[in-house]
Parts: sequence; structure tokens; C-alpha cells
Amino acid sequence: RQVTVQRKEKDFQGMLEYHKDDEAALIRNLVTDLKPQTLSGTVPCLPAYILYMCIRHADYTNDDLKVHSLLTSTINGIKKVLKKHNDDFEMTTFWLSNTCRLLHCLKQYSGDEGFMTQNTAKQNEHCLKNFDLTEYRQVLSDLSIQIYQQLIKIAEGLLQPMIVSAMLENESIQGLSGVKPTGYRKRSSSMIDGDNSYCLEAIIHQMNSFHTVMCDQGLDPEIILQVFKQLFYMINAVTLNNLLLRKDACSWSTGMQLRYNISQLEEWLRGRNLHQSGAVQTMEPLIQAAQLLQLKKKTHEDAEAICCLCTALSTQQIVKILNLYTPLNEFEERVTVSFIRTIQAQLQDRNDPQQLLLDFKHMFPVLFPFNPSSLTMDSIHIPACLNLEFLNEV
Amino acid sequence: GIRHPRPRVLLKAPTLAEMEEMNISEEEESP
Repeated sequence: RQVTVQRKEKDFQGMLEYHKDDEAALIRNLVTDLKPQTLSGTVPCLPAYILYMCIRHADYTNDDLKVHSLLTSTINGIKKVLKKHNDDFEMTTFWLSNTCRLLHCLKQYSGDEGFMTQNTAKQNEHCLKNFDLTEYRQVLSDLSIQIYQQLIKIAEGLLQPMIVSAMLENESIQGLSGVKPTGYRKRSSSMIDGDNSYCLEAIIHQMNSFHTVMCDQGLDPEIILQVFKQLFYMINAVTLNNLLLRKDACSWSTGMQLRYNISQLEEWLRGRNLHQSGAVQTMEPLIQAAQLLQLKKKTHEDAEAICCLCTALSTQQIVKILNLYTPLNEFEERVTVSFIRTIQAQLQDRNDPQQLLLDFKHMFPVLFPFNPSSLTMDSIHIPACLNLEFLNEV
Repeated sequence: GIRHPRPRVLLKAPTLAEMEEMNISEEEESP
């Protein structure tokens, strides 16, 4: 009987080898020409893992020039693709996600024990052997900040035209339109055409879309939370600034509608498990402005209640809203000068900022907490659609 | 005894801005 000896295929050690001349094709196919949709259904952040496996092989062969060259070309490639798609939320998310993942890989497999606490024994075998890439990690971290800023800019650009009409002008509570102050007119925030108004659902729909894209692209959950905190701050600032400049918006009914809208946004955050992001806290000035519009504004006790409540609004902002406050009808009185003076006297010891309006372009500093992956490099295989057949699995 | 791994060699990296400058000058050179 003939015995056939089957040779066991050599184990894949999670490294990818390529010829130096193929570096340009690697960057083109994996970075500059890659469409995120090509990789739908594959492991999130696949380009980052492939790049790490290439770096690892160059490290394994002790080829510092190859490591330098690949990392520099990768970083320049990412910058090029971001410049070209500077208004594309999905593309920007895709590269934020991949840049962060590459940064996490360079930490997780650095050999630094502080980053190895969650590694399996197999993952520890996949650490870099020859080179310390700490300085490149700093470059990738700086690049991640740039990409994050681009992402926020794109998202704000999409949201901003909706904010004033959705938050202040749209009437979703039935029966409120009958109690609008006289002279109330719908205005458009940025469009010349007055018909371009949005309802709150438009904002929520846009937020859903942002959230789905970020989750699909495998963006770190901590970064997603920071994106929403930043966007909610902007909604708060743009809405409050408009309120502070528009007499027709300072009424009891707008306060009512505003509080309702904010509660819908809070509910959306809870529904998407984003309530621990600090997003609601950034809305506090607007929440208090809505309450201020609804509170009674007559007696000494009313003044005290307002002063106790409005801690996130400056004296200047409180006084401005009271001055602009427009009674609903002939039965409601205007806020008296003496009432406003009482408020000013009670708040005189506060050390408030001087400016009336909020800086709606303010950015919170972003943090990218280390997020190791449970994937092992030898479990990752390269789909044919990437056209990287020149990479050899080692 | 305990085997100590060989220390890794620090690869110096240019900053992001320096990398961009190098990239621009390379693009200018090659039409």
C-alpha cells in the first residue's frame, strides 16, 4: 500500500513581505485609491493590520530603511487621501479609525510591558523585535488629531444649517403655534431661500447617520463619545447664540418647544448608549435658557429661583434673555426693569465671563485611549479585492 | 538565569510638519 506523506503547510506567522519596488503599489491600493466600501464585510481597520504586518516583516529583517520608507509613505498617503476627500464623512472616519488602529498596534506590539497586559501569548510573539517606533507613534497621534478635527468640521458643516430652524423655529408641540408672540416669523439661519427649514428629526436623522458610519468603520467607542460631545456643544452654542440675539425667540412657547427638543436629543443619546459622553452636560446653558423662558419673572422669590437655577448662564446672558423676553399676549406682562435690577444685584458677586455669545467653534481636546485588539495577526488574511497579490505571507 | 531581550533601536522620525515639507519638495521636483 502506497503511503502519501502530506507536507504540512508552513504556519503563517502574521508577517507580510514585499519587494521594495512594490511599496508604491501597496500605498496606492491600500491607501490612496481605496474606497471604504470595498472592505465592507471584512475585519474593521484591515488596512491598519496589513500595514502593521508589513512593518513587522521589515522589523524582522532588521531593515530600518524599509520601516522608515513604509511609515513615511503611509502617513503621506493618508494625508493625501484626506485632502482629496475633505468633505467626505465616511472616508474621514475610515482613516481616523485606521490611523488609530495602526497607532494601537504599534503600542500593543511594541514590547513595552505597559501595553502588553491584555495580550495573549500568541500576540506577544508578534511584537517588534528590532526597532522602537515611539517617535512614529507620536507622528501617528498628531495625524489622528488632524483627522479628528477634519471629521468634526465635516459633521458641523452638515449639522449647522439645520440647527436654528430645528431647535428654535420648528413647532412640533401641537397647539403651541397659537401662543407665539405677535410678530414671530420663521427665519432661515443661513439660506437665502426662506423655505429651507428643518425639523428636529432632520438633526436626529443626521446623528443616526454619523453614528452608523462610525460604528461600521470600527472607530474606537471612546472617540465616538467625544465626537457627539463636540457636536452637542455646537448645537447648544449655535442655538443659544441665536436665542440671545432674537427677540421673537425669547418667549414662553419657544422655551417649551426648546425643552422638548433637548429632551428628544437626550433620549436619542440614551437610545444609542451615548449618554455617558458628557454631551448632555454641554447643553446645560441651553437647558437653563429654556427654563428661564418658562419661569415666572415677577416677585423677589422668582428672582431668587432664577439665580439659583441659571448657574451655567452668565449674568449678561440672563439679563439679555429677560430684556428680550416677549409676552405671549396682553395678559402676560413684560419683565420689569426693577425685576432685572434685582437679578443683577443678586448676581453681582459672580465672576462671569464678559462675552455674551458662546464660541461655537470651541473644540474640546481629544484623547485617544489605548485600545488593544483581541485579533491575532496570523488570523488575518488579505481579500483578493485589494489587489495586493505581491504581498507574501510569512 | 533570566534572558534579557536585546534593546530595540529607536528609529528617529521627522515630525508631521517636516514630513509634509519633504513631501511637498519631492512633488515639486517630480513634475
